[in-house]
Amino acid sequence: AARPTTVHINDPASLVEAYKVRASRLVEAAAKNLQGELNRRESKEDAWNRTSVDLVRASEAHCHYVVVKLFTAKLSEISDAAVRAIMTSLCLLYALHGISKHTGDFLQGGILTDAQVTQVYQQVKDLLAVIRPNAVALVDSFDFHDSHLGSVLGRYDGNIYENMFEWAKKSPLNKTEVHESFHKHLKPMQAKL
Amino acid sequence: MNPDLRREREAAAFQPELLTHVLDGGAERTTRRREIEALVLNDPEFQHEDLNFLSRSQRYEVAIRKSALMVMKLREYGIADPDEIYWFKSMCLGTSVGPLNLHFGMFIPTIKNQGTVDQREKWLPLTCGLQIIGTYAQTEMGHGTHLRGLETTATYDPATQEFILNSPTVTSIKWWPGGLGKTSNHAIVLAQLYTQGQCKGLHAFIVPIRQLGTHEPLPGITVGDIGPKFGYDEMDNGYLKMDNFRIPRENMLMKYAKVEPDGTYVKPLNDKLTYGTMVFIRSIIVGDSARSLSRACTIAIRYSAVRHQSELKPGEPEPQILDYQTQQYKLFPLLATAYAFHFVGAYMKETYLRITGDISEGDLSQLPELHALTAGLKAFTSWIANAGIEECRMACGGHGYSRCSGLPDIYVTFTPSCTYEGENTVMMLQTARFLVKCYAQVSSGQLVSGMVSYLNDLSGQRIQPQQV
Repeated sequence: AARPTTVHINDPASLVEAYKVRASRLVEAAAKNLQGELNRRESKEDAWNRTSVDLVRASEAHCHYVVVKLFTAKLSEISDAAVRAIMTSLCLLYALHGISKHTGDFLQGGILTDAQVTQVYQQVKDLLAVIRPNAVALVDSFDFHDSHLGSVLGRYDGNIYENMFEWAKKSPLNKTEVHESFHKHLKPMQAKL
Repeated sequence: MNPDLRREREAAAFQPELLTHVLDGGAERTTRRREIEALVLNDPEFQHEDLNFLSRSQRYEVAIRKSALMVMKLREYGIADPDEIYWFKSMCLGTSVGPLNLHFGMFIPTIKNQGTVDQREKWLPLTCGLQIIGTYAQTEMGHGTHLRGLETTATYDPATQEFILNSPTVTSIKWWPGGLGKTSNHAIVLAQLYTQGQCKGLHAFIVPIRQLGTHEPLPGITVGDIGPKFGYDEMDNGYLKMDNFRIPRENMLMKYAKVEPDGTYVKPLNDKLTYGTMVFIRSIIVGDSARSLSRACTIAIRYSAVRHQSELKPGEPEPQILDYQTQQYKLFPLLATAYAFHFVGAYMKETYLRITGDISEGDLSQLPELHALTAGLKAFTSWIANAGIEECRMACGGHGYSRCSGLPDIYVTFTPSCTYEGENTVMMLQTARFLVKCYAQVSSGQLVSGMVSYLNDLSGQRIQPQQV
């Protein structure tokens, strides 16, 4: 018997279920479309090709489910409460943002209601505000050394502008104040005009 | 320290160091990683001029010098653990790629995975000592992801017990392999095997291409650099044309498939086994997606905290652009994605090691799912990371377009992963083939396991839309 499942959009585990049902629906739809094409034509290669858009969508939904599942599973392994809290917000943002970008899949399958989708959009915006004060700390956690990051804009100390000016001065074009092309081309042209 | 960033760090609700430990897999691994990185950071021999100000030839030379230095330093420090080697190499190469990458990342693993015991004993010492520098030549000018379309031939001559390698057409010229143009003196060449008048499909052959010592191309070998690309300036992606070039029978990697001295062909246990190297590389690409997207997010979010622009409230000072909801909406889902892909990359690495362990015990039962999962996740993560890096560049406005931002380098170095090691759409279709097969199994009443076990419950999976 169909086991009714209710999606709680603030619960990562519940969102994993929603992604799971989306994936199985799209796999089933692709498989049935493929079977339908097979029934209509001799060549199984033609049938495959004429279903390939559905097949790619099914694979993407499968991979999306795998990513949400693995991200959610990781949360329980985080021992520090403050780190687990911010990672749970990130996990919810990842899963809900994914739903907001594929609402058709979740509505069509009766996985979420229209009202729930509206909630998802609002929840995504609320999570942006939750993450905002921790955004810099979250990228600091990647622990990229400046020389590995290779970026004046992304320097750990944030002293961007003075370093950008120093960087530009090193451009080979600045080796001489007047580039040799002035004397070779521009000056003769100016003399003739 | 820029005052904005200082304030941001003081306001954080958690300790970044603890999250770094989660990403590394423990505090001690973080400590060890930093020790390894410091060996490079504190070594003046690794310093060089900004690559952005060098010509292509100069960039290639810097990359070769650093790669050679890296090999010698790894030996000097006695670093042999794969993760530690990876940390050391990443710090050496920074955002650029190394001409020896395929030697370590493809040539050696392929010999390990597909060579017989004798072959491993003969070749591995030479490759580890870098007398032999190899690459992996699969893609041709006219053929890529569809391996069965490759035209290069290896015809067995029982009279001399040799294979004759040949590039029969211009489209069969090997094209793209990293390190092929000027660096390598050997290549593992994928070719259609012909023996006793029959084609036996794709197999791997170790082919010498340059004379040891002089490094001159061997007779019958035409090899060189394919010219400038969108990025990868330090990499000598090359071309290789073989004109009836003979190699000894022992140079065919024969752990799975064999050709006897008289030319008799012995089939491999499972034709997926030659995919081993690609599955390995695809599981690595998932981790690369995470690392590249993490780098881009780091740059864009730090810059967005420093940059002030326009006015949110009339008369007030220009706010940080990170305070605009639209900027947050661009960057924070990508930040979440970077973390998600990091955990998936770690899972793929563990799963790959576990299943290849089973395979060497002769248990191939999980190979189909591994093959399908790595193909799908490689495509899924690289497509999204690719678009995400570009989003981060644009989120930095005009300065994101300057090479000093580092974002163009991250993009041009990462974007090939959407087309190499299996073009992404083809990868998704390979995953779909596996999913459809599992669906057919479930429909006929058999249960499936692993990441597709959700299909077992198809009829039960009806979600009751919740009244809000």
